[in-house]
Amino acid sequence: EEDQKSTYIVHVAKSEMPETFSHHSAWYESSLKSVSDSAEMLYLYDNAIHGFSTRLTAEEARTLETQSGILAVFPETRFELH
Amino acid sequence: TTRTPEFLGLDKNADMFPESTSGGEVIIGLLDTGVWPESKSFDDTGLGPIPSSWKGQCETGTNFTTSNCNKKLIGARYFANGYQAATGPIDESKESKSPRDDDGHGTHTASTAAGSVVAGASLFGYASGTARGMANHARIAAYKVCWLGGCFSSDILAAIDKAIEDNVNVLSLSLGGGMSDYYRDSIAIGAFAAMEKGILVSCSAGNAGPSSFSLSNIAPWITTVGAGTLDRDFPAYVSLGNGKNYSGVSLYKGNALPDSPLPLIYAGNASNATGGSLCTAGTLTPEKVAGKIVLCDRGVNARVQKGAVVKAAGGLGMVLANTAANGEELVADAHLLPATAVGEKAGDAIKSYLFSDSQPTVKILFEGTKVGIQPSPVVAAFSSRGPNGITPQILKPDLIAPGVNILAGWSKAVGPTGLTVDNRRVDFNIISGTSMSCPHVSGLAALIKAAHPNWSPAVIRSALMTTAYTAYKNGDKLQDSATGKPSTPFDHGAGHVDPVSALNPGLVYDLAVDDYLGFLCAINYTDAEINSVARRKYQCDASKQYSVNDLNYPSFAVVFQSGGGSTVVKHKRTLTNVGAAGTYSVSATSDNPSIQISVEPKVLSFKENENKSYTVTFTTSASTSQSQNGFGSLAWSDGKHVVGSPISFSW
Repeated sequence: EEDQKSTYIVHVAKSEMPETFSHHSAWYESSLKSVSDSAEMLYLYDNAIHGFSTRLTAEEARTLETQSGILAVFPETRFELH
Repeated sequence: TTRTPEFLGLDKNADMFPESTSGGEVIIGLLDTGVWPESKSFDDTGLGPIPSSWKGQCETGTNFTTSNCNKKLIGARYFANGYQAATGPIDESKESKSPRDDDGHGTHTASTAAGSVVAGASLFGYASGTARGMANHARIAAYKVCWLGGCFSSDILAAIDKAIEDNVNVLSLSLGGGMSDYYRDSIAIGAFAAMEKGILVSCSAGNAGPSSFSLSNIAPWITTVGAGTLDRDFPAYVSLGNGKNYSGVSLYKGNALPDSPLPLIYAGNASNATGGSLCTAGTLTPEKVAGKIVLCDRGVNARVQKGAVVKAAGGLGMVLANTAANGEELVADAHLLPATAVGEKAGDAIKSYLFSDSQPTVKILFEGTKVGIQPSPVVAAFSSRGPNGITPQILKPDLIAPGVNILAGWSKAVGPTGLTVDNRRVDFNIISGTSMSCPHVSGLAALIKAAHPNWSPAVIRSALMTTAYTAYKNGDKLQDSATGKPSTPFDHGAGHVDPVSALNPGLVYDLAVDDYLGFLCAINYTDAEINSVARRKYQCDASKQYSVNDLNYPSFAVVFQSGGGSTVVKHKRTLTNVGAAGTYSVSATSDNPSIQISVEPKVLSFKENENKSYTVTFTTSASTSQSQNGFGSLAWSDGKHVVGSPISFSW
């Protein structure tokens, strides 16, 4: 189960972007790559949240949450029609 | 929809809504199952150019091209990255990898909110009339986020992200999950960003009623919509061999049953399975049900699926009986075989006859459509109920709107039951849910936005809430279908929407982003949690006393400490005059004699556009160690307007 990948929503404190990055997408990508070589972004969010969604193992998600500028890493939830 | 425009008074007051001019400037975005663009509800005849503010587009994909959009359906996008990541690539032989609606739900909600006028609409002749959306000149943007495998939060967030960028004015979400903290809830977070951009976000409250604490989409910056009935019914009577008749409802159209009574059998006696009375797939014994009408209990599987199960087993018809979970609420379905749904009491009486008669027989008599049913509206039993489990000091749902037996546009990819065995194809379908009430409010909000372009989402919601009604014309209180008794603010919120009054509410409760940030401070969110919701570093002022009770909400949810002696709770509010100058007096009532309500000041005089604040003090002498609820109301009136607020009391 630890190795199984799930989708996570990653919330980022955009204002904390290091000056070494010229664009927040590069920073997000770098943060992601620091915990997983293979993970790719499903979406990069600019308006609804600051952050992105990606597929990670539970361990990778926990590690990502400790990275500077990462506010929260939440597992994806499933909604239903009413 | 047919009937709801009349039920809401839109037909007689069309001149009050400047729809034909500014209405066309309002864009409603719907996050749903997509759209069936060929529906007549999306005909763009008579609409002017697409608003210049619009930045969205029509995406191409399976059986969907840019030419499927027009001046009514101005945007259509789909979001499937999260879905595909979780479940694998979309099988395009089973569902369209495009904005096309293979389900019907999205077409129904979009046409309810803003469908064009379609004469001669009906489902098999039921609910016939001229169909139209609430804001029939508004533009529609469909964001497909729900697929065969469900609706995933990564896709929903992406759709909200895009809808904000596209410049929609109203967002309508007829979907949800359970209650969760706002900082974890993708819809709540996305809605916050939308609200900041002036977008009103209207969401369904959920269909988990009548249980308490069953709401979803309860963030205070969301308009949370419960469901009520219309004054329309589709009676289909059960006539038993003992001469007794019971009323039910049905949308069945097809081969009629023989005139002579047919044998009746209880599904529980025609099955070897545990829970055989529920008519779940493969549980009925064909030899026992062949040639008979089968009585099935409601629950567990879909109502229409029970009919399909009976049909597959050789049954000729079905009586679907409510249990205690649904009480007397009747929801009509377009069953595949002659069938009617009856309430719990009728169901019990029919079962009693079944068990006592050695050769029980029955006839089902279909009566078509009846209007003028009273009382109406009645709160739907399925409509989710408060209290608010996350922030008890915010009363939810906000209001109710029509959500039972609603006729609106449908997808040609699926039959009216949604079952794979249903090969019928229809232009319109009749379905029920808070999914149906939500787009009513989204459309009505668009109407108000068209009339008052500068009103904030909070002001529009306030107008809808403070003018909502809680009593019938004869003065009796709105009823709850689940109990047959008067409903409470935990069921109906501020009451049933009254769009004509909402156009001219007199006074409103406004809320700005800073108010909501203060609210997040008041509920002790950490800096990171606030940053997740608000997308900014916001430091709560340690020297400031934040109080949820002071959020300028159009309703009051008073929470007393239990176990104590006299308890005092203060709520502060600010009213803004959006009408002519006037003097308003306050009145307040409580159904609990142990509660005193004091308002200061008791009279407020307003100039045009002026703000005035007041404080309400709720005092209880009741000492209770148990959880209890009570209800009341507060209203400001100048003799012309009544600015009403519901109150709930909880210990």
